[in-house]
Amino acid sequence: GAEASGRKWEQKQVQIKTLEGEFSVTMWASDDKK
Amino acid sequence: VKTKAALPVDSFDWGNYIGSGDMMGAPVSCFKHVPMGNSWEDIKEGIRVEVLNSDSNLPMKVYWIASIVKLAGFKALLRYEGFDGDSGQDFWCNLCVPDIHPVGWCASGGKPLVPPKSIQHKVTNWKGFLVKRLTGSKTLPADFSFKVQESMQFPFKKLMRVEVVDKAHLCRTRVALVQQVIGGRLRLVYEESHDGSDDFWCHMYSPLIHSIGWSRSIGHRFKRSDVTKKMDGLMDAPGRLFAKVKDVDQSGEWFKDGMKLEAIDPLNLSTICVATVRKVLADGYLMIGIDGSEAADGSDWICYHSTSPSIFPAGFCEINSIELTPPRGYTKLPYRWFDYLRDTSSVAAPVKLFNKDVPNHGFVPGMKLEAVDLMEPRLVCVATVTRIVHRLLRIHFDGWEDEYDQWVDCESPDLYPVGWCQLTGYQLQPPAMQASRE
Repeated sequence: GAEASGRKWEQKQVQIKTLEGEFSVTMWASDDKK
Repeated sequence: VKTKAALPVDSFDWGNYIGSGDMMGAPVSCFKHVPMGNSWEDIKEGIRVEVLNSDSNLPMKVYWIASIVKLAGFKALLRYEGFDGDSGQDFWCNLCVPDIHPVGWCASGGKPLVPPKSIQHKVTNWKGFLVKRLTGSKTLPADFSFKVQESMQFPFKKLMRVEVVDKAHLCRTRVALVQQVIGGRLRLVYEESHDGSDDFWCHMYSPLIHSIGWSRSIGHRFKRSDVTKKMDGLMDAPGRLFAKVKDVDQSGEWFKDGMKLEAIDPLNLSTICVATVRKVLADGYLMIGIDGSEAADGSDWICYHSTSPSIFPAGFCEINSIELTPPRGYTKLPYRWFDYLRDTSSVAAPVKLFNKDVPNHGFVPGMKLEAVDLMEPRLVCVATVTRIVHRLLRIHFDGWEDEYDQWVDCESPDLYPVGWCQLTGYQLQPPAMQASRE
């Protein structure tokens, strides 16, 4: 939910690229709703 | 009053100093006036970032994922993914310097992540390993680098004109020009200083600087500048750039000349002294003199706002077990307010007139930080919070005797998190070692 800082943690699909190839993982990152 | 000399700075490293043990750095969120001070809550241990892989023999720069093991101010102790419980390769870095990125930054730029050479063969399926380690974990906000850069912009510009306390006569102000801006700290040069050496360092939110015309507007003494012709390109710093003070209602009961109180001695910040309201100015400002050490002409009175965290009602020190410095020459010791008020036929300023706000500042005794030596305001030093009394912090300068300690308000713009000097390019004074002190 919303944090006191006015930022909100959201789940994001994050792309990862290694020498073996590219894939995605689900991570959390805060986002500035203002 | 003892002042510290600048020391050789070249070999101090916060990471080595803080280490991975119990020593703590004050969190960036304790310092609302610094870059990122209002957007650091989400930076926690366990967050993943993409950083340079220093353990690679490839000809080009490559990155790998690391997690934050420990935070100290802007600095973070990082551990590359794959080292698990092995702290041997942990390394410190400043999260706000370029080349620290949220996970996903490399892929967005088409750069492959490459694991450190020493653990490359430890894992056969790095994709599976990373999916397992990263899924559900946290990373930096996507706009982190942009936020850092944005917060490093400062509105004060070179050659802007301000009014600032006259360091040789605290009771008056003078016009000064902004000559340098570093991390929000201003190097001001008094306007009459022909060779530019008569300077004064303070933070842009310091209560000691004001817009042109402030002194006249509140009845504060002012040294008229003998510069008749205003240089081209000069402009008065706009009023909106300066720290605001609370509006106060002076129509009811208010401070009066002669009322007694306790105040941090502006000429010796390690002491809180018996003081007197010498003159009540407009907009809630007061001229305060330190009892027993006032020049006859009032030239060392200092202007404090009535909401200033540096003035206290009589009895504050006694209640909080703080040593109160009695008036110089007052021989009736131990000092007792009751006796002194009777002996001087004075009254104490009413407690209700003082600012009682205590913000949830977050400081804890033992925390490390970078603090201005307010007796030598150009020096920012390695320091420790050694004591906390409500919103008042006792700041100790590492390696120096306790007599250099200073009482500083928790919201003072002269306190900075670990790593602030590195981020802004300001020179940090390391802890004094016995040899260098001598």
